Amino acid sequence: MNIFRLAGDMTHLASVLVLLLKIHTIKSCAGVSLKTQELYALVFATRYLDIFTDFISLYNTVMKLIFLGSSFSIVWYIRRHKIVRRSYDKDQDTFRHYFLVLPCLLLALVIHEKFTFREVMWAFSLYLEAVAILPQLVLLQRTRNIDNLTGQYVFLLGAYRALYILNWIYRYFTEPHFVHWITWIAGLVQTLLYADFFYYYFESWKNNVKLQLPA
Amino acid sequence: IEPTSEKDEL
Repeated sequence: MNIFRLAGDMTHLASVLVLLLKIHTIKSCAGVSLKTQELYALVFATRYLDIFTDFISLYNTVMKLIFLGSSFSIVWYIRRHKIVRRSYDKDQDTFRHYFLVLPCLLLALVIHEKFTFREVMWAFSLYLEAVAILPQLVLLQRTRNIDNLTGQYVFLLGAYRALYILNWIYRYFTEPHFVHWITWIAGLVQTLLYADFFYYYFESWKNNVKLQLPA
Repeated sequence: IEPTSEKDEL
C-alpha cells in the first residue's frame, strides 16, 4: 500500500459517501444519474467476485463491502425510496447504458489476462468503470444545473482515478513484476473522460461562478 | 514488501 493508493481509496470512499449522505439527508436525488449508479453497482459486483474466496487484507475486504453496500443502497434509494424516487428525472437520464455494457462485455471476452469467468468479469468491470460516468456527465450537461454535491461527486471520482494512476506509476518502479496493462489503459481512459469536466470545474471554481458545462 | 498478489487493488 502506498500513499497514492490510500489517498485514491479514501477519495473514492468519500465520493460514494458524499452521494449517499446527500440522498439520505435531503431525501432527493436531483441531478444524480441512476444509470451511472447502476453501472457502478455492476462494476463492483463483477469486480469483487473474489470477496469471499480470496482474503487479501481486512482493509481490502472492508472497503469492498462498503463499496458494494453504498452503491447498491444508492440504487435502492433512487429506485425504491418513496420520497427520493420522486426527485429522479427519468426523462432526462436517458443515456442507453446497455450501449456501454455490451461493448465492455465483448471487449472483455477479447482482451483479458486469462480466459476464465473471474478474469473476464474483472476485465469487464474495469472497462465498464472507465465509461460508467458518461450518463452522469450527459445528465449534468443536459440539466446544466450542477448543484455542488453532484459536482463534488464527479470531481472526487475523477481525483480517485488520477491518484490511482500515480499509484500504478509508483508500483511499476518499486515492484519488479507489477505490470497490468488492462488496468492501466482502462484507468487512463477513465481519467481522460473526466479531464474536460475538471477543466470546467476549476474554471468555475477560479472565477467563482456557477459551474456551467457547454451544451 | 507485501506479496503483490494478483488482484490486491480495489
